[in-house]
Amino acid sequence: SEAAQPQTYIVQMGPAPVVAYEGGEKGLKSTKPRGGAKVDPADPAVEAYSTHLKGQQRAALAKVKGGKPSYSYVYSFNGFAAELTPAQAAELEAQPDVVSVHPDEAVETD
Amino acid sequence: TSSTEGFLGLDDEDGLWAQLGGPTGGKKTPGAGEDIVIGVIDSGIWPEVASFSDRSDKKLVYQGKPQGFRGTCASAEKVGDDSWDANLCNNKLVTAQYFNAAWGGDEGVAQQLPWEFLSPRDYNGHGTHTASTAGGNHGVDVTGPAAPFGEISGIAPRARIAAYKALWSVEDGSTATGYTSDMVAAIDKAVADGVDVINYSVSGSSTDFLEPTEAAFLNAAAAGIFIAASAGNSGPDAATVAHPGPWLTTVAAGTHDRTTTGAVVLGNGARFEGVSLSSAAVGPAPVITGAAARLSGVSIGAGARCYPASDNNGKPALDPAKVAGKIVLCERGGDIARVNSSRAVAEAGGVGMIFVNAFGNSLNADFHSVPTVHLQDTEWSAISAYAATAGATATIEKAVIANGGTAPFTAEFSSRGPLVAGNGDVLKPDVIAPGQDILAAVAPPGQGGMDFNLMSGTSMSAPHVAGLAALLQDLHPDWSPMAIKSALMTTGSDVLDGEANTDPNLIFKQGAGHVQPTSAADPGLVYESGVDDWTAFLCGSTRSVSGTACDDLEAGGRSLDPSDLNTPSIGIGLLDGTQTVTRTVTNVDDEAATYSATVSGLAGVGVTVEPSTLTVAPGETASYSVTFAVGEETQLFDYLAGQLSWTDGTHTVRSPIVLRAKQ
Repeated sequence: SEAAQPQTYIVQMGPAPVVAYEGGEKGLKSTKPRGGAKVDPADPAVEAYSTHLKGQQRAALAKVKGGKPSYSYVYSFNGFAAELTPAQAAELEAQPDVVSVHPDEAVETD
Repeated sequence: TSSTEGFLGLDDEDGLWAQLGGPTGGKKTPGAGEDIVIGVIDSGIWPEVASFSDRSDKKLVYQGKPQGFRGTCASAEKVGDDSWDANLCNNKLVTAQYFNAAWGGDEGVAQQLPWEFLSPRDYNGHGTHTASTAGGNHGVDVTGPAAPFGEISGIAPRARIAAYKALWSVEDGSTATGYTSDMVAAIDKAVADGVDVINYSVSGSSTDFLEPTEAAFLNAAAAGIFIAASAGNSGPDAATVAHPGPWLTTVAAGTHDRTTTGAVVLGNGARFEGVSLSSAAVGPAPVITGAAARLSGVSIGAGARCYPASDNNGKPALDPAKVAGKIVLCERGGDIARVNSSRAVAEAGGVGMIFVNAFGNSLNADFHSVPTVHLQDTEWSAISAYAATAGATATIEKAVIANGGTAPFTAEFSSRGPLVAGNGDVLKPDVIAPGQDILAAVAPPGQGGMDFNLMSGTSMSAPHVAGLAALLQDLHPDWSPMAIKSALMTTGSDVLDGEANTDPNLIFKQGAGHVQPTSAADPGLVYESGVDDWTAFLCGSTRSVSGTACDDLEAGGRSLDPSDLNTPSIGIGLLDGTQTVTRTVTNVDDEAATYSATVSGLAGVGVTVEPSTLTVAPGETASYSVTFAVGEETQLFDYLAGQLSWTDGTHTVRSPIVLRAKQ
């Protein structure tokens, strides 16, 4: 029964995150003269793609009737973190749009 | 930091700072790292430190936010029950945010870590240390016990700092921990905000290229952000290096040339030299071992290690009646903070501490509660035998702080290759930089009330490289993160550990070598790679990539062999007979040049570089291949190493090579 306890998982989805997205009518162009992200979250094209990704994330989670997500990631990582049972995590991993499901792991200073 | 800028040559006449207008710039002229934003994902920030002030003599010296940077400050922080402090940010510290959903949000942190700030404010001190190392202001006066060190400066002193707190501290400040889900959130936000460089002094996977933070960093790098990450502190064991992604720069830790020498002289005349920051001598005084001075009911181990109550189930290990007025011999204990033992000695009335490693750990200059000298484990038996004799005494000498010591050596704790992920086809760490006994700003709550402290770790070496990346991006705005990484790697020098640079043990410690910023500013050639290259690499080294993407790349003629990734190092996990790797270089100089190749090392392996000379126009690329062939004399299954250097008479572009041979 311990193994069935919910825990946080990080779910990576298939479509590219915002910074790697080059499609769309307008396309995404650098707003910075050097370095830095190529995206401005306030740009309508970026906003539309972000909304699209978040919708896909919600739909994936809804299919497994999972717990409340703690994060939705869209810019450098397309996915979300949510509390799930191992069974729900396995179900998610089987979805075609899901690349991987990682248990949330502890990290520390070096 | 107080001295590593000098050690790295940043303040030389022709150093990077001078090339960029100086460490502070002028009234209307930019300075070193001007307007580059360094995102620091760590334990938060102590904003009152002068390293993060946007003023000098009360005058504003930073104007607004850099163009295109969008980060904002977390809402003002809560102090106590009902009041709210002022905004943490200013024009130097352009962003401060925090991430704690994995702890259960503010409520979860308040329950589990009641001492922590529910804000981006740093309790631990680690985040303040890494941020001030990478991009703190120049010429900040050091106060408190560290005052004899003078001033500190960040590596890129005119850079801006964006602090993302995702690590949360234990009460004694010995470490800070977090969860991957919060770290990815911080990375995602830093990318959205538009930082130029990310420093990540945090542990990570050694086996998985697509662990979530590594995957997030891949896209961050694709977006033009340079990422410096700690190699880990699991040395000197082999195969311990973390952060395998070739899109980030993994940094090992070395020593630098500032020495902090101290010594203890025993009553029998024996003198033992080690590391110390004792501002005054103490003794001769009676000397006693911690084990002999322990309270009744305390284990010998806890006594020997001089545990304070906080590390010994609430009961101090030392008996004040036995310790008062004496110098105590303590063994460095497990994971407890090194300064905790001297605190226990002070609390028991001791006047000094002889602190001896239990194993072959590094020697560290720490600010202790009593005058202390830190010695190698090999000194234990002689000192403990003497301390057990009747009437034993000792004198701890005043420490001598000096620059110009022999350096760099690899820090004992620094994690080493070979990299577990990728089966030897990728060399990690990438570079080595100063990471032992680094003085920088800290947060007082987790650091015994100090504003400045010394810390050691690959956490300290990574921000040196993050700062250097900020300087190189300032100098060369058109360089990609991989060009910066390449420049730092191909111009590296060797550490002084004693092995040849054709010894795999040395390469697994230093990667391509110790960073040399002045040379990195003018590397001649660089090795570039991008998303398609990394995808091909992942196709060849892991099955976690969509088969369609891999098929498309292969159909386009791209090699999926991980050894073919266009990195400034060459790794072949298993050379079976003959293998050819290809590389492409880009001339980033403003003149055409003809380079010639030389290869050293790799005894018994046939190596052919084709072509062996390359003529490359400015901005143009040229490709070459290197064929490795197992010979009858090849040593099989052990790692072999060598160096490939391209020289044009002005530049030397050096790549380390490691391989294992099978026949």
